[in-house]
Amino acid sequence: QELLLAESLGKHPLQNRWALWFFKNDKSKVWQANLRLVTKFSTVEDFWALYSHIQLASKLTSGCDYSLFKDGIEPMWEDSQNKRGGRWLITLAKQQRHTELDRFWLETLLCLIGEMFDDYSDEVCGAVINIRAKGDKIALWTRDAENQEGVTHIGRVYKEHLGLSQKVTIGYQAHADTATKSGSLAKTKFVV
Amino acid sequence: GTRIIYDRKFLLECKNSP
Repeated sequence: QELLLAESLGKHPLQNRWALWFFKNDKSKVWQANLRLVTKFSTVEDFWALYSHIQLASKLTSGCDYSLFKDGIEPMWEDSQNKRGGRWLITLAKQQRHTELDRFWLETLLCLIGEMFDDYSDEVCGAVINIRAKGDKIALWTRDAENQEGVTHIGRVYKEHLGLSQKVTIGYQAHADTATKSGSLAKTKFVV
Repeated sequence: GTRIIYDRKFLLECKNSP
């Protein structure tokens, strides 16, 4: 029904409905209170309307995140659809905020909504961008860290879309490992 | 069923279409 409605309005329906979340670090509040659902969309046109309306990630203040997840999955590793999963992590150097951050994030969003991971697109849960003074991060979250074939396929396609050189490697961490260790100490499960 | 897939070029064209 939703698909027919989108087409009748001359819009291009997406395979999934997506939810954009915004996180703003306010230390006077608990973590969950700082996380807000911005909106949901399910057509290409509504994605662009939203994207054009919100601030570029590079203009956000430190401590803020954007997350884009499939409708029904909350942007936290505790969600039942995330907790057995993990993330491909892109760690950026400080100067890349001005040169590559917005482009990487847009490419990430296009990969998600365009379902560009072939047979493994169902493995994708969402993506998160963290704006941090010490270095920004972008992560693509998948649902099953044990699905080596799916995870590595997604990683290869993702890396290609970001335009990363073959000399650069990106790593995948299971949320279960990240949750028990602090950031950079989490072990890397796969590399592409 | 079938999956609705869009490539990068198509998505970017949609941004610029009226």
